[in-house]
Amino acid sequence: MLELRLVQGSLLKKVLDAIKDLVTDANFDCSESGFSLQAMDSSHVALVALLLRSDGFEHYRCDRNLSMGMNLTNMSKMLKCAGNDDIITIKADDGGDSVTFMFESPSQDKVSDFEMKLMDIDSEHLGIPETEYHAIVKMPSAEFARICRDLSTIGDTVVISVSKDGVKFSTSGDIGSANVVCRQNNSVDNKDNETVIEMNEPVSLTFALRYLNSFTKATTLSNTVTLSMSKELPVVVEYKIAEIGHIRFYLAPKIED
Amino acid sequence: PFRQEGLEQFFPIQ
Repeated sequence: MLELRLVQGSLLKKVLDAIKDLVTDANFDCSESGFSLQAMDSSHVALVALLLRSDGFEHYRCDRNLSMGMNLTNMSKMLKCAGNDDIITIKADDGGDSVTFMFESPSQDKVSDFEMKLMDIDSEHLGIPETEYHAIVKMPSAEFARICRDLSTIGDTVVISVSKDGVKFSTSGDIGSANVVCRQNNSVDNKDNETVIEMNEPVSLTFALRYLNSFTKATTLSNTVTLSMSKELPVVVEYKIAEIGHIRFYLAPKIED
Repeated sequence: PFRQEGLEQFFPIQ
């Protein structure tokens, strides 16, 4: 028996909006510690890892570990039927072949339930080691989204370079080239507006912009984003989900031959 | 002159 009650149901709606274009089908894993997902895109270049910790739910009952295969397009269709202020409860029986999403309006005068069929999904689970990254950049998520969007009008790939001077995003294409440099700044008024660079050694990596643009669909989940980079390792693009968890995207770098 | 590896090249399959 599984019953997860999320008061801020809009978070789940936003999570689905953030990942449904990257991943078609995925297994949601439910355990004592939380509700999680790890899935790769069809080309296995990008991976999304979601964690919603159990203590972030108003009510969290998970009698035994459960993996539920869901089509994210269909799940998104159902969650779109929830109001932004609705409380969402996810319910499933052990060994059942469906999951139920229950939506309650804040004033409790409207209750809906949507049942969705589950599916069997064979997916590879990757072991992602805890790593000390060479450079970690924290910046406003809207700024990162803007840079990715702007640069993708010029080129297909971006070089992200972190040095003591700041973080530089560079691209080039048929019509020309572009560089955007963000320097470390400290905002007294609002920590969300800060760009903070922690660097052990300079790092420069090249990525396909279309994946980064896809990741920025998570911008609505958090005012800040963190980019963690090490030489010749996938970048981690992390959006914290208020008080409850995170969504992390991993993207393999393009490597010079 | 770039090649794109899959994530399995970096992280072990469990």
